[in-house]
Amino acid sequence: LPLTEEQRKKIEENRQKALARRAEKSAEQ
Amino acid sequence: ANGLTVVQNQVLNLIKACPRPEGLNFQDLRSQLQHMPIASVKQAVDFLCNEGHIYSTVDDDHFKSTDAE
Repeated sequence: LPLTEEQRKKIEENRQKALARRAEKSAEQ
Repeated sequence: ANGLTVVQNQVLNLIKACPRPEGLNFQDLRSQLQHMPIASVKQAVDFLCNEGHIYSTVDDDHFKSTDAE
């Protein structure tokens, strides 16, 4: 089933948060 | 080489390989890693989330990789 606009938005928000977390973790090392 | 354990790499590779827009769900991950204790799979997922390698999508049971577009 195709994703709803709301689901797409949520996924993109979570992706951005994860990318920020990843950048933060790699800066710590 | 990427600082991840064998289990973490296996989990990450399966998530990366899933083409569905909502990502791979935990049950699929479990069934593809039947040889592994569920606690190890869960631990690897938690670690990868915490490190920003993967993220949950439509709910807390579906995951995608930050490497994928």
